[in-house]
Amino acid sequence: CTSLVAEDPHGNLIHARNMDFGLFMGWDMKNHSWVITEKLKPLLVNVDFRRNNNTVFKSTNFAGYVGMLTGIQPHVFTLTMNERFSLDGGYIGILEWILGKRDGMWMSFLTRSVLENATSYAEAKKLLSDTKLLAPAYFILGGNRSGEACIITRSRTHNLNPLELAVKQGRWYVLETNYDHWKEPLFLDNRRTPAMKCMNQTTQANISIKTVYDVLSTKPVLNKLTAYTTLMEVSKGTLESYIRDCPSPCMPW
Amino acid sequence: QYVPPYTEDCRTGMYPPSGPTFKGAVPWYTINLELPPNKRWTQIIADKKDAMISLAQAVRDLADAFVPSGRLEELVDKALPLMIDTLPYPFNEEIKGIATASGVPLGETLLLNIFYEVFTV
Repeated sequence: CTSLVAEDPHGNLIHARNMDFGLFMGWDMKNHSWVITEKLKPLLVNVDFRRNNNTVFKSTNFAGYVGMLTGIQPHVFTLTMNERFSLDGGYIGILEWILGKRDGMWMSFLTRSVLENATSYAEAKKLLSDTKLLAPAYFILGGNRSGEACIITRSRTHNLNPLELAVKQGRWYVLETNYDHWKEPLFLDNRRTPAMKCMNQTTQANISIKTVYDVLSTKPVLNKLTAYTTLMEVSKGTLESYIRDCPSPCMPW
Repeated sequence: QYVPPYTEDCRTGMYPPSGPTFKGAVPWYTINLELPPNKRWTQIIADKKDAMISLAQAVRDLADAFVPSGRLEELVDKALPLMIDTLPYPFNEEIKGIATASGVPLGETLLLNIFYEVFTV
């Protein structure tokens, strides 16, 4: 996955992501594609979750999956999550759960609860930072005010080395793939450098939904695992998602 | 660049989406949170039932490729449903509703919902 939150010169926040899923889950030799990634694409839906006929939050989902990976609470905050691989992975959390130790939260149920119940950027940030999880994860959170965006790197128990937007110091966007931001990405899977190169080339003055879509359409940020691209603008309360394809030649991840 | 990682110059003018990297817009649905949890996803699943069955079959094929004896599939279908009521409300009820509406066995529907935790390793 690649997620980013960028602030334009007027203080508007744009949050976007490529959802990459299906690594090593069956390679289709004929079509040069990942089997599960292709099976997931027809399941994509945007959902407007309503209560008392008012929108509570909106999300992009795979039908049949009740948790949330991408969502917006209009005019309040935006949220995406990226997978964080670790030897202390979710299988340990699942084992603990089966054995009756159930003080951790399932990742996608937490994001759903936050989108449904949090009333501010600060509350969402606290819940995502402090709630014990069954599996490690990256949460990318954006607010609705200048400077409100962060990457929350989670182990199952801790929030590690959070990264915040800092426009005055020149950090007008935060960007996360699937590696800790304070470490180099795996050399075989470096989507961070090309994505940052395109963001820097775009410049803050020209950042918009359109130019962010350009960044997320550049290989290898766009790759064979990319199922969809989502663009969100919190101040307008908008979420738009597009099913993607990466014609060959294209990186498998 | 025609060798891996197939890096290219930063794209421009891709929006509005069209061309070979665009496969379509994602359709919109509404979910009423005042409905009982097991009814919330009924409309979506009615429209996406075939795609969901096809995904479940693909996962089954993968499981069979790794464990040809069928033991893994058996474990998912028999053991995982025992876990459903340990999951927090309303997610457990929503998953039950999806399994009923789609016809995909409860264990497999549950597996799809905990894929993330299973695959972070």
